[in-house]
Amino acid sequence: IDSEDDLLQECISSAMPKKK
Amino acid sequence: PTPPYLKWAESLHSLLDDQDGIHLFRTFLKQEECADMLDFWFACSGFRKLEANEGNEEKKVKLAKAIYKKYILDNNGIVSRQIKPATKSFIKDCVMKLHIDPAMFDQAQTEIQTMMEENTYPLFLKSDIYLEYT
Repeated sequence: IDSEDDLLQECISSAMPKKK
Repeated sequence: PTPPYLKWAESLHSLLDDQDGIHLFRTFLKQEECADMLDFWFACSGFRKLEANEGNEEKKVKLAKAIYKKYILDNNGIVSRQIKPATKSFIKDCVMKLHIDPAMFDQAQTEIQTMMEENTYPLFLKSDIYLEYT
């Protein structure tokens, strides 16, 4: 379950804009 | 130059293109108990981006299942309630038959985006959180 959550979190972060 | 918080008021996309904007919008959504909508929107974008690197089929399947389980399967969830039944069964079909496609969440993402544009985003621009920030 943890790794599923980690995967989701990683996916969400990957779509966010990088700090300008 | 235009301060970022004024740009946020131009469109949902300008808001979601700025880290501080996202953070503030998420704080507002959390208060309204619908932060999952924003997380789902980003998860869909992240999932689509995975296509670029080949050789991670297993990861794509795992991720598609995880997104489906967390946001769509539970009919009482905030995201699930905003997505049309036809869209949900399309995604369910993709997951069950392992037809994993980079665009499989696109329609659901559009429906959630429309919901945010018409509802939570205008409310955010009028919220105390935003006004205090400005």
